[in-house]
Amino acid sequence: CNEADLGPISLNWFKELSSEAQP
Amino acid sequence: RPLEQTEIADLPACDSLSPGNLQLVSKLKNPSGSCPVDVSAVWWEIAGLKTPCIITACEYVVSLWKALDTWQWEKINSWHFTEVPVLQIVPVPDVSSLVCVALGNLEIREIRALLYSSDGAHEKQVLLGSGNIKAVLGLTKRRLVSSSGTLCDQQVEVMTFAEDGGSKGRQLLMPPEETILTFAEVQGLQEALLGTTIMNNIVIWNLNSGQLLTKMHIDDSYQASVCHKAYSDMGLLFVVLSHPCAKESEPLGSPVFQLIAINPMTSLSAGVMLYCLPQGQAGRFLEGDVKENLAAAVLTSGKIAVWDLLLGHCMALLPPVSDQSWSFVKWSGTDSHLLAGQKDGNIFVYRY
Repeated sequence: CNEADLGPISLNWFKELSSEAQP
Repeated sequence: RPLEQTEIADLPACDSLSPGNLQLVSKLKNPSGSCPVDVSAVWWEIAGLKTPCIITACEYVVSLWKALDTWQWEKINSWHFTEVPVLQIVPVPDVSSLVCVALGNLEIREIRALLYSSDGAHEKQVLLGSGNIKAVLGLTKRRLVSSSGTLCDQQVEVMTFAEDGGSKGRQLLMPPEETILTFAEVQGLQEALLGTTIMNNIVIWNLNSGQLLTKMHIDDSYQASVCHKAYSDMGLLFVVLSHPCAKESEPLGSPVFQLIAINPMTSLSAGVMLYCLPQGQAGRFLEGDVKENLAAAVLTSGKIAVWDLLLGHCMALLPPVSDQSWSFVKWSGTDSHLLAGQKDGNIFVYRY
């Protein structure tokens, strides 16, 4: 698949989403 | 030898188009009579040694079979149920001498842990949960996740096992506002748990904190997709789905499994690979199992098909044996074998 189609990628997505999500 | 033993069967006939890489090594003849529903391979401690065993589930009986030296099987214990039939076996990784089963009619009503020790002192069932259970999965680190209740009061719970099969602790995860169909662990991210929902969404939890991190919609081309495997790589989440509701008349053939990539930061997804049947083969996904890079499915045609997920090819097509359609298939959790079951109760063990 073309990575450009999926938007900006973060290798630390799990950590980033955990810090943004409701506790 | 006990009467309830197996025989070494002849290799089933494979047509020249589909010899595949499956080699029959053993046949387990289940004399229990009632309708077989599931099979699993587990480790069990017998006389102090961890031994590869097979668990078979019929409607009202779950049996434990020990491997003998000659690829034969000896039944060493059975657990009987009288009121609610068994729906599926729920193996729990990292746990030996214990297996869970889900019981119910159309939906799961109970989850039980089954224990047995060869000294006969600890043969028992432990009721782990009851009610309107929608989905259940055994997780690494001796854990079991289940979702129960209706949409308004849906509860997602992770239970950790104690040595005796009882509950050591329970933790609630934040429920999504839609019914969960299946769970999957995320390889490469030990503390992540994935769920698929009835609305064709994928949700991700943080198992440490119980947080619901994100809800991502996947392509509506295939409804009620079931997740068999998920892994995180290079910032993307890769998910192997099956499509029980896919039509056989798709222009690309019959997609049985699909690999999609999702960017969890943007919730955008893209199809990576469709796993279709070879030309000239018909059939839809009935049920299946994925282990590492191998996916196996029982098809509506009565055959079993095996794909290499990395190569994208269908590697083997196993026709019905003795005119008996296959009804379920599982990869062994103890080695690289495929366990295939028929409605008459026979279980075939293939080396791949």
